[in-house]
Amino acid sequence: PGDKSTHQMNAFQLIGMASSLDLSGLFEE
Amino acid sequence: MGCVSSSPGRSRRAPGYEDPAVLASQTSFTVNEVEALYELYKKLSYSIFKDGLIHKEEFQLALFRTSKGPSLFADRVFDLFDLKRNGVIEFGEFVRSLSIFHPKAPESDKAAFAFKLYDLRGTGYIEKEELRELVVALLDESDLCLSDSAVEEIVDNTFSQADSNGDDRIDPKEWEEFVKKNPASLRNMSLPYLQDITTAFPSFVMHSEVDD
Repeated sequence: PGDKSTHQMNAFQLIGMASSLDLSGLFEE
Repeated sequence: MGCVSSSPGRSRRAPGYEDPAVLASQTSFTVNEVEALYELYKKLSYSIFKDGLIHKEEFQLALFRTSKGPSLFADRVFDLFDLKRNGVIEFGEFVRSLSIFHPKAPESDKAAFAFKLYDLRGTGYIEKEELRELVVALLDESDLCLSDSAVEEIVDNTFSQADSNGDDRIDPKEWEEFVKKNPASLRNMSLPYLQDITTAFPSFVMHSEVDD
């Protein structure tokens, strides 16, 4: 499970993929 | 018989409203951009409770477009935006916090915000258990699937890079060094939308009273 690129990320890069950390949703109309 | 509109009007200022010129002087935004952000702020802060303050439910609704269950990350971001810790995000807090996400904001500000975001228990360190908890929260809210051993490996590898003194926790200095070497770790701390709000979101722009 999980592709190779995911395994190569550091934990903080991985966490950065969380959609709830993407604040662009605040700007969508 | 008259009636009172519950929609946010131009003349009514939200509680906690601050002068856009003052906010512009303290952030990465121009006065016009702060005014555009005020239009966005009003929209968000009247989406559920109609009191001109952004509550956690309104913040989550805006982020996810639906009322979904608790999200560790959304909770953390809300709590960090809520500088006065009074359970709501006021306009000044909204602008000052979003300013950190401006592409031109200093990397050191972004790093400091991210550090607080990941320091779940507020100890002044990012501990290994906190990092593990964050990775598991990411897996819970995404379609990604990693085995427990893969999570352990990723957390251990990250600590081997970041925890230079080997005390099983990342301190602010170690974090600073780590993000300098791994800038992609701060990628979610920049919002391209904020580069030019007035162009990207013309519907939020009212007739400004000032020229930038």
